[in-house]
Amino acid sequence: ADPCYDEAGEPRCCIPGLVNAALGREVLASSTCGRPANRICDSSDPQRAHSADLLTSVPGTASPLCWRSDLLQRAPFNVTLTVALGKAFELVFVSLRFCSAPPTSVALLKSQDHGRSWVPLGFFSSSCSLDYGRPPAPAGGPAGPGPEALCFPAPQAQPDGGGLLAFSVQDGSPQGLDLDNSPVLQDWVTATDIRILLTRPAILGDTRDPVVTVPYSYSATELQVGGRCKCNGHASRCLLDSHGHLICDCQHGTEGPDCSRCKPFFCDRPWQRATGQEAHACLACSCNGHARRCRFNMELYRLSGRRSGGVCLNCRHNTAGRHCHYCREGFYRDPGRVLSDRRACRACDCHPVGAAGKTCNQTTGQCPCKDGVTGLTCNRCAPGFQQSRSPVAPCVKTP
Amino acid sequence: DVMPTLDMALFDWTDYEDLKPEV
Repeated sequence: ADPCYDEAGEPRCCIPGLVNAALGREVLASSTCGRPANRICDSSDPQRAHSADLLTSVPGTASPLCWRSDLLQRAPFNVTLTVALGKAFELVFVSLRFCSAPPTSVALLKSQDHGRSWVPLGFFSSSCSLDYGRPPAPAGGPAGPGPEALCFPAPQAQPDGGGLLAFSVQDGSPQGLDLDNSPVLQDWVTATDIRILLTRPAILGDTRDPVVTVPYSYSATELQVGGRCKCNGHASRCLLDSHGHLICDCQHGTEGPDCSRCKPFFCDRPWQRATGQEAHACLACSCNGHARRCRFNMELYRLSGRRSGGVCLNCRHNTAGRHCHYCREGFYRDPGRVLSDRRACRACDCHPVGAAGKTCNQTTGQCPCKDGVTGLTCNRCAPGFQQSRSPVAPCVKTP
Repeated sequence: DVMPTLDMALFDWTDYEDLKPEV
């Protein structure tokens, strides 16, 4: 069964499955130990390299297990981890498992433009107002009408010495928003890149000392970015294209990495995101097989009661009109052929002398005849008339 | 009765050279 079409072949909303979008992706860390090598970390030795890629490798397959930053001894203690997801995803959660005592201040950011600009998704701090100038997150989520980056408690140290940073997109979103019908929520969950900014080592607690007394490094594993490849309800899976780029396998007459536009010939109505109630498939223009291109006209769309706004371009086979549904001047419909036939329009072939013009009736093919002339193409004298020598009045009354 | 088709050869184009169709 095709998730994007029902049993009757009608389009329906379809979405890719939930995946860890960070799995196998390269992670850029602003600081990684082992260069120069020390007793426990050597970037040139695979057995002792604590590289950032360990954050997104398949769990349990790598050794060592954890990425480690360089030793931090004095401020600033900022270290960033950045992962590009390759295309837009709709986030569900982000999590990061710390291998040592978790930092007491973390900022979680996202980009929607492949790293050109960044906006916060949330903050995690033992002192929200001092670190980020924000109050602690209210228990019921944001008070405003839309999602916002809130400040949550810092990850707690676990008995094993580590800790877990966990963020759900719902944490920053007011209750009651529905992804299908809320553009602000759609915007909130959309990300092409994730950045985690670690800003205060656990060893400092809540203090802002510029120097740590004991050498410290951040250490973490299992960076998970739970989300769905963003296809706007028009694809059930994402694939790698011939250039190795992740793209949606677009259906419903859509195209683009995120199925966010209609295919060139599918512009009979505006592009829309699919919802659970309506697939909003892009519709092919109705050109009766006589055109390969069309354009969308909003005015015609409104006038049609929001049903059809496509205008066929470059009608071929001597057809004309918005849907290539009638014959162009100088041609008429052959009643023996269907409208989609390449030869549905026949040349008028009006007689150069007997006809008063070159344009025939587009339905009947009747040319306009001069006085006393008859026939579909005006090529004979009518009964009671005979041919004259004058091309201006080719038929005159029989004496 | 079906009338014969117009015979182009019978037309005198002397005064209507500018109207004469290209053959």
